[in-house]
Amino acid sequence: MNIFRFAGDMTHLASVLVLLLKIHTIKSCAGVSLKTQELYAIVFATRYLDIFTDFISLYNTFMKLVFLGSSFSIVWYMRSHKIVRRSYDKDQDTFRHYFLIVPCLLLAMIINEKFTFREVLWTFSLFLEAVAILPQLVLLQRTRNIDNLTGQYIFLLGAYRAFYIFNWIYRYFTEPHYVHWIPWIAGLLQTLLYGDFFYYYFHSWKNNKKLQLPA
Amino acid sequence: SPKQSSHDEL
Repeated sequence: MNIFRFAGDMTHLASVLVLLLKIHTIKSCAGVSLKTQELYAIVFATRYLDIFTDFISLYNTFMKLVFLGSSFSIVWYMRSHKIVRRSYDKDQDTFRHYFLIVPCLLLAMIINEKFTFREVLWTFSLFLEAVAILPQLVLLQRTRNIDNLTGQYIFLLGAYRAFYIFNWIYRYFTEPHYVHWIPWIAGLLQTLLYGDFFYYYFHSWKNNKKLQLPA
Repeated sequence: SPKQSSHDEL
């Protein structure tokens, strides 16, 4: 464990807790893309298949349970909670996220470190995580505005993956033979995808005005 | 078998 990875995990934890807390507190999910939340639930479900078979550390197992629990809770709130579901804007959240799942699955069948069921799903979860934010960014473009909590959610998500990149650099230089191109490339792509959002988020924060994403 | 190092991350 290194400071970058710990900072990344804490930022990631903060992003899901910020979102869960917002939805639980104000009983509204306005501006949040259910598609992105469903994709994240799939990401965690396919990445943590080894949660009961391979024990790495209490921290690792605890965090996996928190991420699984929070992502599925958010999906449950948005789909089934009688009050929250009313604020879900399904007419705007129309990104066909299955168009992301199939290519990621096919790509994971081709590019992976080992062609086993768990390894392919683990690789699939990395590719899917890289693009999972797309429905949320599309929804923001459509609704043109972003309330602070959703902005913080996306900002924290982007920051978590940026911290992980520093973690991979650190591990590359400190651990011999630590080379894993797949998570590195997927993680870099994911961080770049947040790039333009960061640009607009920073400028709106600096000029202290509501975030206006370009159409 | 030693846990694959890339799978020890979240």
